[in-house]
Amino acid sequence: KVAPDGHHLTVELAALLPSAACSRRSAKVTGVKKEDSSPSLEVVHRHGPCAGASKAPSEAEIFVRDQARVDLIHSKFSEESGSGSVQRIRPSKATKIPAKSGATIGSGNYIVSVGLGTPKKELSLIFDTGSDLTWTQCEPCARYCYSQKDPVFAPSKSTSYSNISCSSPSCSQLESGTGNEPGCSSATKSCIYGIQYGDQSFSVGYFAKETLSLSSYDVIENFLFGCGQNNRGLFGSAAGLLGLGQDKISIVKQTAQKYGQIFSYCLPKTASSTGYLTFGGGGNGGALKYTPITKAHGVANFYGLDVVGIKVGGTQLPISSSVFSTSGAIIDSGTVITRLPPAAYDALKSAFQKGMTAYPKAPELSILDTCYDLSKYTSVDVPKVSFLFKGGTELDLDAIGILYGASPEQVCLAFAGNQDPRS
Amino acid sequence: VAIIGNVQQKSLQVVYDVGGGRVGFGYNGC
Repeated sequence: KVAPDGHHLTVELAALLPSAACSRRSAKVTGVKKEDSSPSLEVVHRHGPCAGASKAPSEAEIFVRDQARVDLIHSKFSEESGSGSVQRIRPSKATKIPAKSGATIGSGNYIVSVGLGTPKKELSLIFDTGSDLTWTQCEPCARYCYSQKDPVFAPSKSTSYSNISCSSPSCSQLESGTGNEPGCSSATKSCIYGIQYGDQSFSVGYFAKETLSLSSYDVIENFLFGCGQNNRGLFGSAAGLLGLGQDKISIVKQTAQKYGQIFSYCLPKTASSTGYLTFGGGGNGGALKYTPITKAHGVANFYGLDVVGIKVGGTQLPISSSVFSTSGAIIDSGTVITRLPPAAYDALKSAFQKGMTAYPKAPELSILDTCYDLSKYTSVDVPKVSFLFKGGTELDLDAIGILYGASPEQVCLAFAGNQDPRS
Repeated sequence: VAIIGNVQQKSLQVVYDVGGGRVGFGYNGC
């Protein structure tokens, strides 16, 4: 809750720490909707009890993966040497990211369940605003399929499945959304997609169309997706990815007429609770504060935002506006820890530490360098952190968004600094 | 004192209005 001074949050420590039990939302879940409302999918954390995950990775593993994803995103925005312009680079072409052991990129941490085919088969897909192509593993897994929770989708058992031909205009759409030119099967003249992520994870298969069911009322016919025949990487037990980027092959663009290019989500507050992903407008429970989507410094498929300031404890930090405009910013459902330009992070860290002097420090946790030992407390007062966006939008973070609790002995400020102010 | 809501359990709704070129944040939408 907000402390009486309005500038601090009082948080019960237990709310910051992982729980072994799944706490499900009672409404707005898959299949529970009125005919005239927007389709809403339940969102669960990939490694939490609501996803039936048996073993969650350690914080160190999570942050190594998170850094690998951030490194890939940075590389996409890397500047051409000398020209000062920004080159659009897709991961499979010019970008060379060192493969890190155990690192995965391209897969986020939140999962939704959708129905594919006729009759429909339920598939758990990682939802990702940072990529565009939706794909799932498909039988007969001609080359390779990794182990997944749901049965692998079988096109031969669906009456609505068909491959896209090489000569179809849809086939030529693939390059902008995957970074790879499509291939063509010599035998069947079917369009072949390939998508590769920065850690060398990939999916290759038939580009196809199929009926996608978001709920029993919301059925998308002729949805273009990747039917993967060779899939390798650390995608966990998910059946594939749901691409929510801005390219024309993303689900957002493919359903533009039906849902008006609007979607929204509430991410689960913890790995043991659930949220939702909704397509279409309307039904917003509260007033919304908007900020423009920017072009993200030329990499159009990402959702760019303009951060203009940060407040800690109600006071705006003395950060030059050029600090934010030099780097730009994106919002990405697949990144765990928000990265800030070095000068902005230093200012945030300094102000936050001043507001936390009552609590003993703890060792750093991987990329998180400002940690506290809160084991002697049941509730703590933390300075309120707010982000200011272009257009006058001020966003107050709640405690879950400010602190990352690994254990009562190690609760950390949930931000990290970039090394390069241009990143 | 009546506790009618718990701020800690509220989540932030994020709305992507791609056609309108804007992202919205809402406190009471979840």
